Amino acid sequence: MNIFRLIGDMSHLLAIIILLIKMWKTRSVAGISGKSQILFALVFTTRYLDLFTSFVSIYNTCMKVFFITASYFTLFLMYHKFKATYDSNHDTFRIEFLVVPVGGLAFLVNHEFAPLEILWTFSIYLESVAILPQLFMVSKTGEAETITSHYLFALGSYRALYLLNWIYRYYFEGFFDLIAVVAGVVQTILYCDFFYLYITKVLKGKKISLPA
Amino acid sequence: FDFLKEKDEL
Repeated sequence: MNIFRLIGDMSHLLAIIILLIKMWKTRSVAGISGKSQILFALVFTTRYLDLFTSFVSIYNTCMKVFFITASYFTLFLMYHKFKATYDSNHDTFRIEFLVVPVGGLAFLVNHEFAPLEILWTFSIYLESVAILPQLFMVSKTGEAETITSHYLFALGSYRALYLLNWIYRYYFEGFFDLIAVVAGVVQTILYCDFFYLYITKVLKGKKISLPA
Repeated sequence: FDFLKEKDEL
């Protein structure tokens, strides 16, 4: 464990908590893409299958349990409890156009042609594009609530911090995972224009309003 | 490169 990965995990944890707070406090899922939340639940499910087979640390296990539980609870809030506030008209990204190619790529490009490894690779590739429905929805609605912007900033920062974690681990531990790094770079790049808007607007007290 | 078989990252 290093400081970059720890802050990254905390940023990821914060993002999920911000989202749950937003939904619980406003009793609304307006502006949130259910499609992205489905992809995140799929990412955690396929990545944490080793939850019961390999024990790394208490921290690792607790975080995995929390991430999986929180992602399914988020789906429950979106598609059941606060379903009336779900904006399906603006959440129209065809996620099959993400899942199918990512699934194919995971079969072709992986470290080891074994079920758990291919599922892990699938979850890494899928996570790098899982935010697309959400960013697409923000561009379609033309604006995002401030708390949703904080959610996206924390979520985008987590993988950017993981990039620093991989640089650190390369130099100090000789650890390097090309698949995770490439997917992490793609994932972080997807947030770049949002990061720009967040830093130039939200931090100055304005709302994010994209040219619709 | 040393591909860590034991996935210790989240």
